[in-house]
Amino acid sequence: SLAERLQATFQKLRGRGKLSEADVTAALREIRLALLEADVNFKVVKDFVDKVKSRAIGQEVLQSLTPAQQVIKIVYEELTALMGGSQSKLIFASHPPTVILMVGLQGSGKTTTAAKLARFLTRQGHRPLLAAADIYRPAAIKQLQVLGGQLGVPVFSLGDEVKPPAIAGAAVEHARSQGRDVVIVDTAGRLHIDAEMMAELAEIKHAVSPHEILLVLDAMTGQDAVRVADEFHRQLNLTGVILTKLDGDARGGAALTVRAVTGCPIKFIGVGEKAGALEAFHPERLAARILG
Amino acid sequence: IGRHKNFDDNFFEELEEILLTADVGMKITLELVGRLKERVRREKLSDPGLAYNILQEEVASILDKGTSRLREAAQPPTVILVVGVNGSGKTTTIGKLAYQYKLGGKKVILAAADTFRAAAGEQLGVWAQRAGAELIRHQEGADPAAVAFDAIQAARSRRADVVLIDTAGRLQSKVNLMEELKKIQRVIAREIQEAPHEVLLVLDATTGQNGLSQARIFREAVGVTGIVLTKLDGTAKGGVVLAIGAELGLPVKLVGLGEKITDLREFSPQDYAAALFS
Ligand SMILES: Nc1nc2c(ncn2[C@@H]2O[C@H](COP(=O)(O)OP(=O)(O)OP(=O)(O)O)[C@@H](O)[C@H]2O)c(=O)[nH]1
Ligand SMILES: Nc1nc2c(ncn2[C@@H]2O[C@H](COP(=O)(O)OP(=O)(O)OP(=O)(O)O)[C@@H](O)[C@H]2O)c(=O)[nH]1
Ligand SMILES: [Mg+2]
Ligand SMILES: [Mg+2]
Repeated sequence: SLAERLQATFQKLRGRGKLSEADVTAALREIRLALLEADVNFKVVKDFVDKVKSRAIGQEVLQSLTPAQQVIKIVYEELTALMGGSQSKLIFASHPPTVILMVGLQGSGKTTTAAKLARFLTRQGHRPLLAAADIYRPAAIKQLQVLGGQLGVPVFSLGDEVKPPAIAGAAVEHARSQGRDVVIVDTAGRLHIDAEMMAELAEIKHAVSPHEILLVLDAMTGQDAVRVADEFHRQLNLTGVILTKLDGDARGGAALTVRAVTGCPIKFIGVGEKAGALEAFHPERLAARILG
Repeated sequence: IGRHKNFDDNFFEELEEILLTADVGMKITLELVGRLKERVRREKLSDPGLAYNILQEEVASILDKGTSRLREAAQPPTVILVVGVNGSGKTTTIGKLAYQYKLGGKKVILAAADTFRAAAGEQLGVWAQRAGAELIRHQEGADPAAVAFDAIQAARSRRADVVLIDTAGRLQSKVNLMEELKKIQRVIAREIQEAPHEVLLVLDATTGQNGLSQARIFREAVGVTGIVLTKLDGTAKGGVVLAIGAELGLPVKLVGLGEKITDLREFSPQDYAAALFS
């Protein structure tokens, strides 16, 4: 573990009382390795390590801690501060319906997460409507209908021959007429470099002015997270992120990358395949997981 | 990296960044940089422009395992089990593969052994139709091993050439789900000697270092014989396949380059190595 590796590093150093530059530089080498192993983006790691370095040098080593533990404490606090500290609650419209747009790469968990959100909102006393705006993936509409059916949440669909922006617009109208106060729009997975598909998202946004645009990101995503997050944010102005498949053993460093690059809060985490497997995001827990 | 004037620290730092950013991982990155440094020293190289060729050779040699050809059974049917974590592209890959076999004049049967996820059977059904393959499906919640068993019986009685078995996505850390997969593999092996003839691990190119753990655990569980690297049409390079090749000896056999039925290609170590540095 990182703690053990740092301990070993510090065995070799004399530093006691205050953290010397030598102490910190040696420790940061291990920390950089741990963060890269955890899939945090290369440049994000560099910036983060520089930040920790300036905070750590000259710091008093607390009586109860070893130098190694002192550095870890600083790293853990910096990571937690970086990933937390902002509005991680859902934004609701002052006049319903609230519109939530789910976006992201292929296979990240958007459809499953849309259903999870619908269940979460229902339990909070809302009346959500799911909108099937993925007209491309085979049986995508059916998938959402099955999930909605299991939850007793209505699913709005115009089939696969009406364009997604029109489907989203009609879904919002339908919600108004049916007294549904939240519309969750499921969209097709797409590449951030697919101009046509990214333009489609911009059109959906223009059609329904979402209150939340949530990037659904797989926790096992590697270095590419920086490009994905940057592009989706640049083109759509994301309001939040949902990190999925955290019930696996991926360290989840992509979370730090996305936060650093977009400044967006992580609003929820997916921890399983069932509709109930959605949890609130706890920055200190993810910080510990990333550090390994 | 070709624009550097000599093999100085800046050059090697930039090379390290290229490799790490491609998800190659620290271990293999240090190895590749080390090998290059050794060659620079030994062959007294001074022009970094040569580095590209050297690196491409090194990468291709890590990935070259002889052949990307999928194994064919001595007698039909050839049975191919498709496994991997959630959302990696298994079902879509099976559709593409079925189409390839069909183009080659083969009779293909698809087994919908993902009996768990919403509309999984319907999704595979669409691909079966597009590829001109037959589908074997049970009701939702059925035993996946039973679907695999039925598909093999159907392949025998209908004289099919290939059976492609789709399974539910599962995270490798879920012991009970890995046990379910082992059971599917046992049932296949009991029915046909030497089967499954291929066990393909479908790996998303955007996956980071967790890909190595996926390969390790899936191989230990069901004897993975090859990797299908999907979504290479994005910006991710899937560099974790280098560690998988170096540490586990597993070859990449196929690459997914899009969502259409024709977006599947045989893996070429040379093409991959070239793309890594472009
Ligand atoms: N273990 C686990 N699996 C998840 C989680 N979220 C989603 N999945 C699974 O991931 C796979 C993909 O989920 P989908 O909801 O179809 O993903 P998607 O983003 O809608 O996919 P596309 O529409 O094709 O882009 C499915 O097998 C889901 O059950 C999670 O938090 N944990
Ligand atoms: N761009 C791109 N998308 C792909 C590729 N292969 C699959 N996909 C997409 O990835 C998403 C998930 O594909 P699936 O075939 O459902 O993945 P799966 O592994 O069967 O998913 P589960 O059964 O839920 O675990 C779909 O939107 C596919 O269209 C590829 O090579 N390139
Ligand atoms: Mg979907
Ligand atoms: Mg599938």
